[in-house]
Amino acid sequence: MNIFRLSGDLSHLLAVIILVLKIWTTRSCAGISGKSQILFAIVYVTRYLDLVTTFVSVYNTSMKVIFIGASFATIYLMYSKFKATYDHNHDSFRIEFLLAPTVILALLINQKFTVLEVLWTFSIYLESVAILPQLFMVSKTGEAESITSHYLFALGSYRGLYLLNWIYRYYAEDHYELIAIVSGIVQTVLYCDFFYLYITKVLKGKKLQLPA
Amino acid sequence: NFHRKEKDEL
Repeated sequence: MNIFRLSGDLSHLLAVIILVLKIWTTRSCAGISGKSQILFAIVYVTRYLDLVTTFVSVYNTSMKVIFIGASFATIYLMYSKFKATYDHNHDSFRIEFLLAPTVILALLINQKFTVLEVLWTFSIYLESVAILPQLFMVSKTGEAESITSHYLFALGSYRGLYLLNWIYRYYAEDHYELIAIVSGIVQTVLYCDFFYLYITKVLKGKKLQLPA
Repeated sequence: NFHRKEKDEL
C-alpha cells in the first residue's frame, strides 16, 4: 500500500458515499445517469468475484463489500425508491456500445485466459468507459448540480491517483499491470474536460454549465 | 496462486 493508492481508494469511497447521500438526502436522482451506475455495478461484481476465493486483507475485503453495496444501493434508489425522479430522457446513452467492445477486447487481450482473469480484464476495460453515459447526460442537460460535480471530481480523481500509484509501484516494487495502466489512462483522460470545468467554475462557486 | 496475490488493488 502507498499514499497514492490509499488516497485513490479514499477518493473513490468518498465519491460513492457522496452519490448515495445526494440521492438519499435530496430524495432525487435528477442529473444522475442510471446507466453509468448499472455499468459500475457490473464493474464491481466482475472485478470482486475473488472476494470468495482470495483474502488479501480486511481493508481490501471491506472496501470491495462497500463498493458493491453502495453501487447496488444507488441502483435501488434510482430505479425503485426514487424512480419518479429518474431522468430517462437525458440518460439515453446506448450501453450496449460499451459492453460489447469491452467483452470482445477482454477475450482478445488479457493476461491469462481463465474465467477470473478475463472477467477482471473485462471489468478494467468497462470501468474506463463506464462514466460515458454520465458525462453524456451532463452534456445533454448542459449543466450539473454542484454535488454531482463533486461526485464526478472524486470519482475521476481516484483513477488519476491510481496512475501515480502504478508509477510508484513500477519503481519501488518493479511491478506493473499494463492492462490496468492503459485503461486507467483512458479513464482519467475522459474526465479532462470535466476537470477543467470543475476547477475553473465549480471551485469558484459557479454552477457547472457546459458551453451550449 | 502467486499471480492472484498480485491483484491486491481494488
